[in-house]
Amino acid sequence: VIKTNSIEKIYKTGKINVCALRDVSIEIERNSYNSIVGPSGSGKSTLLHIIGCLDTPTKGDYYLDEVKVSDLKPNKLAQIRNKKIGFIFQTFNLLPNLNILKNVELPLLYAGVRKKEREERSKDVLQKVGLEHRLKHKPNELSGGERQRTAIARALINNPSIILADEPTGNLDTNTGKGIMEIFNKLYDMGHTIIVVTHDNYVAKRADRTINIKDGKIVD
Amino acid sequence: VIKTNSIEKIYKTGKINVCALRDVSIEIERNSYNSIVGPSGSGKSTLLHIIGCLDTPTKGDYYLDEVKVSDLKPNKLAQIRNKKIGFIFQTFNLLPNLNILKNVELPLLYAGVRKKEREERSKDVLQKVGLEHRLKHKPNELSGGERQRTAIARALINNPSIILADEPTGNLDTNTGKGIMEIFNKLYDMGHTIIVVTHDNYVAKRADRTINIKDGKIVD
Ligand SMILES: Nc1ncnc2c1ncn2[C@@H]1O[C@H](COP(=O)(O)OP(=O)(O)OP(=O)(O)O)[C@@H](O)[C@H]1O
Ligand SMILES: Nc1ncnc2c1ncn2[C@@H]1O[C@H](COP(=O)(O)OP(=O)(O)OP(=O)(O)O)[C@@H](O)[C@H]1O
Ligand SMILES: [Mg+2]
Ligand SMILES: [Mg+2]
Repeated sequence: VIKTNSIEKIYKTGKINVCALRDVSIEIERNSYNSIVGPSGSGKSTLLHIIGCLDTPTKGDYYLDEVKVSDLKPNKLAQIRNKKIGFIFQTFNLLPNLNILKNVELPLLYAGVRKKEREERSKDVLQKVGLEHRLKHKPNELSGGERQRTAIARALINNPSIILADEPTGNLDTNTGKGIMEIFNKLYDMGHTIIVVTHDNYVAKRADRTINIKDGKIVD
Repeated sequence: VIKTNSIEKIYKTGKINVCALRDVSIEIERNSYNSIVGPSGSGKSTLLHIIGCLDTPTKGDYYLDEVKVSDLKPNKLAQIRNKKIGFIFQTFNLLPNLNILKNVELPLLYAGVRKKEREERSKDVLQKVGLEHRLKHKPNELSGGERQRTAIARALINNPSIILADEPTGNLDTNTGKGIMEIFNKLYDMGHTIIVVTHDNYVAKRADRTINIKDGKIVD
C-alpha cells in the first residue's frame, strides 16, 4: 500500500543544509504492523512525515495506494491525508485555544460530520484513552501524557486505514502505554495498516516487521 | 536539602477544579539520587514544579536548604531558582527564535557571565550531549530527541546543585538515553542532588530511592 523509491530529503534553511534521508526505498503491505527504530536524529520523523503526506521529498517518488503522491498538488494531498491517514505527532500539535473535546473533533469537522455525531464520537474515543474526565480541559491544563493521549484520540477518530504514530508512548507509564498498544492491536486486527516510530522495545517487538534507520539510510 | 510539609495543589481554571497533589510530605537529602514514578496524570510534574520553585502550593510548606520557599516573593524565588536549580521540562520550553547555542547560554546570561565564556561553555555542554553539529539550528530545525538534549544542556550549564529532570529520556533511543544517564551519574558523584521523574524503568532503577505517586498522593 505504501511504496517509496529512492527518497531523499534535504532540509535547506538559510546557510544550513541537512541531508535527513538518502536513497530510502521501502514497501509496506496493506494490513501490516511495522515499527521504525533508530538513533535520535536518524531521520525517523522525517520519513514518517513524507509517508503521511505532510512533507515532500527533495528526490525520489512516493506511491500511496498506487497513486504517485509526490506529484500531487497541496489540496489533493490534504484530501488524501484527511481520508486515509491518522497521524500522531511526536510533539502532539494540539490547538491551544480549544478544549480537548473540540481538538479531537477536528478531523470530523473537516470530513463534514454533523455537530451531534462529532461530539459523541469525540467523547467515545477520549473515553477509550482514559480521558473522559478531562473533556473541558485545554491542552495546557493537562499532563504531558494526557496531551499525548489526546493526540492519539484525534488521529484515530476518523477511523483512518493507515495509522502513523511518532513515539506514541514516549510520555506514558508502562500500564497506560500498554492500553494504547491494545488499541493499536485491535485496529490491526480490523484490517488497518500501522507504522509506529518508537524507542520503546516493547512497542517495537509487537510489530511484524522492524525498519532500522541510521544516518538517514535504511540498514539491516 | 528539600522538605515538603503536607503540600496540596489545586488547579483552578474557570469552572475546572483539579486537586493534583494532596498532603504530600517528603524529605530529600543532599547528594541523593531520587526517581519519581507513577501513572500519567498522577501529579509528578506538578510536584517537580513546586520543588523547582516554578509553582506554589495551595496549602502546605516547602523548605529548600531550610529556607521557607513557599513564603518568598517572585523575584527572590527566581534568584534561588537560577542559582541552585537546573530544571529539564517535559515539554523542553526552548525559545523558538534563538539557535540552540544561544538557548543554552541563557542561564549564564542571567548569571552575568561574559559573552566569550558563555559561548565556550555552551559549546562544551552541547558537545557533551552530542549536538556540536547542530549549534546554529533553531529548535524547529531539530528532531524531538535533539530538542530534548538541548533542554538538558541548558539545565546543566550553570552547574546547579539540584537537578530536576521531567522525563529526560522520553524522546531518546536507548543508547542516547544511556549517555544522558552517564552525565547524571557523574554529577551525582560530584555531589549534586538529582530528582528524575521517569516512566523508564532503567532510569528509575539507578536511583537510590524511588518515590511513588498515585492520584496526587505518595504511596508505598
Ligand atoms: N493547569 C491545569 N489546570 C487543570 N488541571 C491541570 C492543570 N495542569 C495539570 N492538571 C491536571 O493535574 C493532574 C496532574 O498533572 P501532572 O502534569 O502533574 O501529571 P504527571 O504525573 O506529570 O503526568 P504525566 O506522566 O502524564 O506527565 C493531571 O490529571 C492534569 O490533568
Ligand atoms: N527543519 C529542519 N532544518 C534542518 N535540519 C532539520 C530540520 N528538521 C530536522 N532536521 C535534522 O534532520 C535530522 C533528522 O530529523 P528527524 O526529526 O527525522 O529525526 P528522528 O529520527 O525523528 O529523531 P528523534 O528520535 O530524536 O525524534 C536531524 O538530525 C535533525 O537535526
Ligand atoms: Mg523524531
Ligand atoms: Mg508529567
